[in-house]
Amino acid sequence: NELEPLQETLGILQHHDAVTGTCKQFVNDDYSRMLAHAMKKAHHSLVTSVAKIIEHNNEQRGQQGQPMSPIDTFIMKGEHIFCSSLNASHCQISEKLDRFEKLLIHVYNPASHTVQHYVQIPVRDGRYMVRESTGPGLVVASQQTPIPPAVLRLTSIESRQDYGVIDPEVSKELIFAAILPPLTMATYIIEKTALSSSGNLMTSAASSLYSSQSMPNNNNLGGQFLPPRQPGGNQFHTNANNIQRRESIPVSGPQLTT
Amino acid sequence: AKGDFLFGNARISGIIDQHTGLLKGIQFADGRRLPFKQNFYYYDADGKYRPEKNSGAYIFNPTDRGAQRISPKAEIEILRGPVVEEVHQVFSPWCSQVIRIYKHSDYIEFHWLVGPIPIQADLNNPNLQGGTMNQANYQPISDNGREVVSLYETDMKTNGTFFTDSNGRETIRRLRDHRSDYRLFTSEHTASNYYPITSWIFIRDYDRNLQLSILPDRPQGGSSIHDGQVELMLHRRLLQDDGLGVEEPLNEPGIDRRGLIIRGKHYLLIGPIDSVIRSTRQLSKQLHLHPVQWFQAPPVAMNLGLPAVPSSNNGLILSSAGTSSNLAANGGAGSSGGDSLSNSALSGGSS
Repeated sequence: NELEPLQETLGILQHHDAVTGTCKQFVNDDYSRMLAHAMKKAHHSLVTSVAKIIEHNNEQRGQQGQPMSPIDTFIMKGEHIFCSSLNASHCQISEKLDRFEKLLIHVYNPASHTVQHYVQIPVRDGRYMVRESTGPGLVVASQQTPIPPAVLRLTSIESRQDYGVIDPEVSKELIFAAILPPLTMATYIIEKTALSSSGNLMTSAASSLYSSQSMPNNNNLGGQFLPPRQPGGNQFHTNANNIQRRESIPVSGPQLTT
Repeated sequence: AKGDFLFGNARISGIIDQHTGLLKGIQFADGRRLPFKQNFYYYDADGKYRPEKNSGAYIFNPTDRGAQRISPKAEIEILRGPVVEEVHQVFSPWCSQVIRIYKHSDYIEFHWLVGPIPIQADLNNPNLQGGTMNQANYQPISDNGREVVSLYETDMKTNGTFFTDSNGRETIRRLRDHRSDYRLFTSEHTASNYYPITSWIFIRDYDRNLQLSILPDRPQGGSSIHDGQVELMLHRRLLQDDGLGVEEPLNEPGIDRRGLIIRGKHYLLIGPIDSVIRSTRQLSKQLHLHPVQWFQAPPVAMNLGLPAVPSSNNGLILSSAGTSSNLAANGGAGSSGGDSLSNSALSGGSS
């Protein structure tokens, strides 16, 4: 009964008026209302099915004598939050992330092949670190880019709707690449490490891991990972003696340094 | 900087014209360059001359003026980083875009934002004055509404042919001003060449073995009105009903009674026909089965069981040169790292 409302709603929305938006205003609003309500109910079934995936994985691990990891325990018990205004660069929970707080972001891949998906979430100004939730928790290369003013105006309208205030500090989007195995989910941990963002915290360890990460062969990915150009901000690099620097492929034409 | 700006990755780069801030070319991994432009245009909705055929819910009927450019130039900001290089463009208070090229991708992402499309009534609306609504930066608009498209232009020889998909499966070959099952006589040159685009639209230049594919993130109307061009309709705001059923114009008020603001993405693939066909199909599947993401906020004190991130000072310690003695005393800068400096060098004089 969790998926049924969504199935019924999408059945109604097959109507040409709904597909093309050529319907009266209040009919259009009613379509949006039905869809939002049905999506909310369907989210719950996504969470329960993910719990089953984790349970299954842990049973296998249990047979090998490995205990359930604290993250999996928390995923099973913690509250799951969906942000439906991400396309307006608005997500209350990521915008409120404060120093030393962590945020788990789960990305489920419904396709039957490995996918590289760029996650973009709105954050306050500050420095963030993204790690994988499995194994040694490798640091994933991430970057912050400013949210365009036109979108901020949009976001301010949304946030005014959500919690009555316009949050002036939300001005950046955190971007990182998630490699998603087929038909399952990947979890990343985002941690705010400092209040001021003087450039991206980009450890060369992360950069080399990012480039040497087992890129799926069926995607034409791979290629050289170019050490990031110094954009004028100060990129923080830990020492990386044992990491072979990849020579950058010269791209002809004038190079901007900032 | 002198000359145009280059942004992208090792496989594909965009060339931004330094005078207009618009995309003016694409550079491939082997250094070859292809003239390429992208800009936003709008059609004025007809209605003055033939009221019975307004652009509306069931009709796309622009005036014969053709598509007009929203702005001949854009204010830009170029950002480079380890994951993505992007160009932020502002064309007008109600039209902006971010062009992104990710480090390991072979497509170009156009993240556009259009709206609220200005109409004459806005200028007289008291609670919309100030900010972006003031008269200065609004081009007065016909009171029939506007239909905004994103236009991609190349110098490819396409002989009036373009290809659109049908429900993300088969591809249909389209010929401009032509129908395969009857002889077409039309007075609406633009509207009769518009087709529904569910997943992809592409054009080909067989002599140069080039294919340009555009994948929208939602179904849109699209066409190739001139050779080497592809346009997709992003947003419409129409003030006259077309009298075919809705009995209401498509003037959807957003928040503050302004027009709706729409944001979306186009993905552009360009290159040899075989590889672009494969990438188009793969990317269309990825867009259709888009990953779902959601969040959890563990308590601050909770230990997630991950090892600490290797701290950044194993092997690299920076200290002011004046205190070389205590550097030598505590083992020197390079004691634990690969590039260890010999203590004698330190004690002999850190400079």
